[in-house]
Amino acid sequence: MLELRLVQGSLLKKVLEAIKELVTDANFDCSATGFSLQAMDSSHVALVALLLRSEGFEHYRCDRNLSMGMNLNNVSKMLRCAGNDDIITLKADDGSDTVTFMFESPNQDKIADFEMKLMDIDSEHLGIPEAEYHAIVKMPSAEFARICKDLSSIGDTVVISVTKEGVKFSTRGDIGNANIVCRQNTTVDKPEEATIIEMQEPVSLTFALRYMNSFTKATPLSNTVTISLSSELPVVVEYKVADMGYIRFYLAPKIED
Amino acid sequence: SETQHLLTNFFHLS
Repeated sequence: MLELRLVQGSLLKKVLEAIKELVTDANFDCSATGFSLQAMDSSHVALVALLLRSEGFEHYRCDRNLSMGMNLNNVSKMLRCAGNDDIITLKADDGSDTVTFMFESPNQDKIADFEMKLMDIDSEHLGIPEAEYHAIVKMPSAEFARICKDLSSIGDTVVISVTKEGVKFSTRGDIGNANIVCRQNTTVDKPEEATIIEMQEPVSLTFALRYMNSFTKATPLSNTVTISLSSELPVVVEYKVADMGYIRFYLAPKIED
Repeated sequence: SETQHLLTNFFHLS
């Protein structure tokens, strides 16, 4: 028996919008720790890791570990039927091949349930080792989204370089090239507007902008984004999901032959 | 030119 009640149902709606472009089908795993997902995109270049901790749910019942295969486009179709203020409850019986999404309006005058068929998915789970990152950049998520969008109108790849001067996003294409430098800036009115750069050593890596743009679909989840870089390692682009968890996107770098 | 690496070059299937 599985029953997860999320008062801030809009978080789940935003999570689905954030990942459905990157991944088509995925297994959602439920355990005592929380509700999680790990899935690679079809070309095995990018990975999304989601964790919503059990403490973040108003009610969290998961009698045994359960893996539920879902088509994310179909989940998104279901969740789009929930109002932004609705409370969302996920329910599944042991051994059932369906999951039920229950939507309750805030004043309880409308209750809907949508039952969705589950599917068998052969999932490939990657072991992601703990890593020490050479540079960690925390910046406003809207700013990062704007940079990725702007650069993708010029080129296909972005070089992200962190030095003590700041973080530089560069691209080049047929029509020309572009460089955007963001300096550390902590003298802002609100903490979420700050750009904070923690650098152990300079790092410069190249990534496909198409994937970066896909990650920025998570922007509505959080005012800030954290970008962790190490030479010779995939970048981690992390968005917090309120105080209950995170979405982390991993992207393998392009490396000079 | 640059080669797009796969995640499996860095992380192993578990």
